[in-house]
Amino acid sequence: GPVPMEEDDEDDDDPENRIAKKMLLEEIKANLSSD
Amino acid sequence: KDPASLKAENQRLFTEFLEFCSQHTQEHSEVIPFLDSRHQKTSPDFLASAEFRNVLGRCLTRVQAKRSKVYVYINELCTVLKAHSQKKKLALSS
Repeated sequence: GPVPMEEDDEDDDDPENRIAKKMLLEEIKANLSSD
Repeated sequence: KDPASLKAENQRLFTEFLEFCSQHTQEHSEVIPFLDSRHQKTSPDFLASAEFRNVLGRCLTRVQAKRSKVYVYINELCTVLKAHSQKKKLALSS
């Protein structure tokens, strides 16, 4: 049968962006827990 | 340019950056408030500097051209704002 097309996730296609997102979210988390 | 007009221009560029990025970070709604809080903690001298205008202008142009790297530019701006934060951590005494 036909294979459904995967939805493009532009953000996660870029490794540099993926790393930056991870760093940013970790920093936000650390800031929230230190407040 | 005088500091007052630089500050106004920087504020306008920062708002534009926030508005653009908020459209592309909707899956992590905490990112934009975090960037905004960093901005609020930044030294007024830096906020009115040509250096900040250059960083903002570069990040804004790049993110608009390549929104697949939106977190790269947000992270870059956060790092710059952090480096010019008013609240300096006290050095640990030995």
